[in-house]
Amino acid sequence: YSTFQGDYKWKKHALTYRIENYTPDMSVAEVDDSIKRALQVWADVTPLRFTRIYRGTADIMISFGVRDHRDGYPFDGPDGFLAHAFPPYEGLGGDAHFDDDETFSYRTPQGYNLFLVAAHEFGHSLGLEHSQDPGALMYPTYVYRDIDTFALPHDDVSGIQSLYGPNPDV
Amino acid sequence: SPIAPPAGEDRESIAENYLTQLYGLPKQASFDAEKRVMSGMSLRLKEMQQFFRLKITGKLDEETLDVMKKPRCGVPDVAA
Repeated sequence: YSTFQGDYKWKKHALTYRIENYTPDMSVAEVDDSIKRALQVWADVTPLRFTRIYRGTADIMISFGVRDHRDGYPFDGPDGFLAHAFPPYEGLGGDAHFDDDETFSYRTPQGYNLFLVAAHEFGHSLGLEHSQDPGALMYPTYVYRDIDTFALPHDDVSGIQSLYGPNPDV
Repeated sequence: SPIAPPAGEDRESIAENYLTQLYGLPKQASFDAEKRVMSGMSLRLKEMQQFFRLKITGKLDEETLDVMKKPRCGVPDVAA
């Protein structure tokens, strides 16, 4: 695993997230559930806890956009880049953007599974860089995994716990 | 009908875009800069090949190009 060089980690354990808009590929409930479960992947192994807010600025702002979406890192249309996220810092830090020119899916291998893409991006939101381990969630290329049996790979657990420590409730 | 660009040109374009976005390759400013960019591209290709544990040649081979074409996260692989 790898972490961003510098002190890129949240100084608090209670973080907020807000879903600013939705993809037309999935129902609102499916997007909500995918995002919630993607954050829970990280909460399960750390002291981090996530609360959803519906207005105002959250630590992790989540949105779907296409091409130039005004953050200086334009998307490239279908395939190629699927999403990106910023490491922890005030403002844009922590925010996750998904390329809405992709086709996202809920529980099928068709399209790009939003839960898997989001879980990867939230790794960046919390301070992880890309891993060189091809089996890691934080490996940069997309690989479909069975989401019913998904468990956060050891490399990712080690990475996130190097920043925040283990879950005290387990 | 329109003439398709040579395959080699398309490959270079894919590689240049990939390395510019993810490995900090400076955008080619002019024709005069081409040699410098090609040198920079070779270094960035080596970085990328090292990251993905490919054969480190600094050249755009098929294996490297295949990795570049895979769907992926848009965050750079190296500290930027």
